[in-house]
Amino acid sequence: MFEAKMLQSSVLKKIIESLKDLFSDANFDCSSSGITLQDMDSSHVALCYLKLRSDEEGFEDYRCDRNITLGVNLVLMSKILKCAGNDDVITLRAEDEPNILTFIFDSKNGERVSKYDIKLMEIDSELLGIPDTEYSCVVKMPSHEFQRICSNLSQLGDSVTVDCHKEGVDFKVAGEQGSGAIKLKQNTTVDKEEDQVSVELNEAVTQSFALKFLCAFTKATSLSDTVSLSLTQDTPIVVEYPIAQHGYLRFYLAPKIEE
Amino acid sequence: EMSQCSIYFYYECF
Repeated sequence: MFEAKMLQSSVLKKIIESLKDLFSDANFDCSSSGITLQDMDSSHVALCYLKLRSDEEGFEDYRCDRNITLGVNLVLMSKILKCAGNDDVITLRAEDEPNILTFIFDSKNGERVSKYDIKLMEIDSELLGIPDTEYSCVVKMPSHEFQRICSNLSQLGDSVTVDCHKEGVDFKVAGEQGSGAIKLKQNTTVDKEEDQVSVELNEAVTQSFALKFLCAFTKATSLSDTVSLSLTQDTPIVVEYPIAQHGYLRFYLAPKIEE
Repeated sequence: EMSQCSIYFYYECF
């Protein structure tokens, strides 16, 4: 038996909304330690990795008697989650050898209980081994700032060059009709931590990435006030959104290189 | 001209 009671359905709604356009079908791997999801986009350029820990406060109850994999169409899951109020408590339930995933939405005032079942899918997905590595540069910034940068630069071109150096981080785009550059300086003196821009630098990195994917990742902006970008030369960028009281959502994007 | 790398190129499949 698997049963996970999440205090805020809005968290799961935001997660699925941020994933469903790039990653249509995904396996939720459930174990006693929590729920993980790894999925690649159809072009095999980007990867997402979600971790929701069972011992975090976001789960009121969590039970998973044996490891199970729940193959779900995320577009369908998004439709089901739209039936839940943002303040509803949501319970996910499945049997040990499941072919159905049940969603139960309890309204805050206890006056309405909704139950939806969806059929599970057999998803033959490949898992990639992502090593724990130290990155040359880790930039932490307000998530809305990163969203704005990606959105603004995507008006002019397809690729952004991210240049991390000791003074800060530069984002540059060069298209057929024009070019743009946004320079973010390190700023750790502002009062609120979530408004700070910090750069941990071991080695300078300059690398280009497809804006289409970075813009898609920023659909997760509402999950977190901050986002971190981890870079090492000639490896994928990691864009991480912490999820308070649950864990994190990470996106990995392979770089673009000069031909 | 830039070309897009695949994520397979960086991480091992298992």
